Amino acid sequence: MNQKGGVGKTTTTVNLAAALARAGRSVLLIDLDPQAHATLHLGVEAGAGHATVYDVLHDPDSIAGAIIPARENLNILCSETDLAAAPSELAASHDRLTRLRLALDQVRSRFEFVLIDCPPSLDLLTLNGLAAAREVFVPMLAHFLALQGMSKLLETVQRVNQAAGAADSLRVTGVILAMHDGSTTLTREVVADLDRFFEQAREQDVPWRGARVYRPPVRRNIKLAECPSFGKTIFEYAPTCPGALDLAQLAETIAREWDEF
Amino acid sequence: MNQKGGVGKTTTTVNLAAALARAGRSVLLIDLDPQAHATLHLGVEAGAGHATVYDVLHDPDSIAGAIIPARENLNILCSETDLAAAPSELAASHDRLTRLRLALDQVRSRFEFVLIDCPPSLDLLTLNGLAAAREVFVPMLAHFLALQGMSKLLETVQRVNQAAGAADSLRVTGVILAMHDGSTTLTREVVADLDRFFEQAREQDVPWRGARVYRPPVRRNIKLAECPSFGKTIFEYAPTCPGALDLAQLAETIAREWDEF
Ligand SMILES: Nc1ncnc2c1ncn2[C@@H]1O[C@H](COP(=O)(O)OP(=O)(O)OP(=O)(O)O)[C@@H](O)[C@H]1O
Ligand SMILES: Nc1ncnc2c1ncn2[C@@H]1O[C@H](COP(=O)(O)OP(=O)(O)OP(=O)(O)O)[C@@H](O)[C@H]1O
Ligand SMILES: [Mg+2]
Ligand SMILES: [Mg+2]
Repeated sequence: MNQKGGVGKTTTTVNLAAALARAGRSVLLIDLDPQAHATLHLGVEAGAGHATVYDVLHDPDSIAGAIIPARENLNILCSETDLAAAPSELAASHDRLTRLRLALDQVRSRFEFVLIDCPPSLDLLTLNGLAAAREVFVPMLAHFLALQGMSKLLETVQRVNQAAGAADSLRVTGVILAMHDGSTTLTREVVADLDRFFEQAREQDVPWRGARVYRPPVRRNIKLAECPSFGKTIFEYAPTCPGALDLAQLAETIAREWDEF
Repeated sequence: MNQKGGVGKTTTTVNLAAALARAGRSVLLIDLDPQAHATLHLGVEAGAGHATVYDVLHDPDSIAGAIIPARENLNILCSETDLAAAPSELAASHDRLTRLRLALDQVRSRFEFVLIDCPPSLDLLTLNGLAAAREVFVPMLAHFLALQGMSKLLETVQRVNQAAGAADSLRVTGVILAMHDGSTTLTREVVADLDRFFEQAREQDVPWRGARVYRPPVRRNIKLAECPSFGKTIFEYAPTCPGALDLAQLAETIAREWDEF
């Protein structure tokens, strides 16, 4: 997640989910953004008669029927634009921040990986995503404005842990550099800043202890921006392009780390 | 405004405001995003003792004291991260969508141009921005996912007009292409799509009748991403770079159109 807009959250989440599924892992992708871009990216007809995450937040028990297959080994809980109303509709409910977790607990055992694409905010939707998750990956564009939001993002993760009562239930696993252009001084400085920050946190008792900036970065590559218009993942659209190679490698690293955990 | 994240809203708003101010126009910039990036971009110490737009939404009469000078001819109503709580805090107020308009009406006559930077969502903050505005400019990255949100954005503008009772109070003036790379097929197709769409709307009775895609686009240019880290506008940081030339030209076009209106 990342409250900064346009840093590659959806592109990373969808293609990472696809890469893990292609490697034979069973994956659930949850689209928690009212823009429904993850749903669109996979070419799934949003709201075409089946239930979406909007319905599930209102009735967590409906989750089993709302999950639909998108690719082999890859299932999706779709979004729809009505989801934008959920924060105000659920404002008075005492369990408004843990609805998704309640729902996910009913199906979690069916999947090895559950990836959640969040909207660009720290509102009720993103907080539901954090409460339901075990690990946080932060897609990041190595620019100054995107870097600024990091402290607020980390503070929010800490608050979610405190609210949950278990201090280490949610951890920040790392930053994924997206749309990366390593040739500029700016991006190099931002990456160096991030590396230094995580280095210093290595021994601290914080949710981002042991987090790191994943290598290789996902390079800027127009094919990653083209494939959603065909409802395809990068592996279906341009399997040998730099974007596909970077994301496949990222998926391999994440799967290996998870297996060793 | 544009609910899609990372399409250049803040960069365009701040530098357009600066260009208009440098041309001798009196400008007010309102930062309506809890990320407070427009405030940061101008190097203003957010929340350093003075009131912000968060306070103004809670007490519209406090606006006069909250506006502070940022540059010659350029004043700002700052944001702060607490603003993220405003949508839920104001949820029960009958006038929650027109608070900013109520406030702005008290100071509007002091400025020739008022530019509002909105967050990446269609929530209460953006709706306040739309209710307070006369014209909408849509910063846009010429990619597929950014194009998808257009219909929802235009629908929202129509709804704001219906709620205000005056059908033509808010109009969509045009799209500003940001981070533009005209060399790819994808961006050319997206721009052609937008041109066609606005061409067909020329005679329709809709808020975007007569809207167009502004030329020249603002080209991708790393200096535009560097200048916020120094709290400078592009004109202070790299006045002859392509980004500065594109934004200065855009400001000239907008000012001329406004004068002829
Ligand atoms: N590596 C890449 N190279 C080129 N374009 C990319 C890359 N990754 C993403 N994009 C494009 O950049 C834009 C932003 O990416 P994306 O929509 O995934 O970000 P996001 O963080 O999900 O945005 P939002 O905050 O609106 O949810 C999209 O148009 C996408 O197609
Ligand atoms: N023309 C440009 N060339 C290169 N980089 C740019 C350009 N315009 C903006 N940027 C950079 O791209 C990123 C996104 O721009 P910006 O933050 O202005 O978008 P936004 O729509 O305001 O994002 P958000 O949705 O988070 O509010 C920033 O890091 C900014 O510095
Ligand atoms: Mg997204
Ligand atoms: Mg912004």
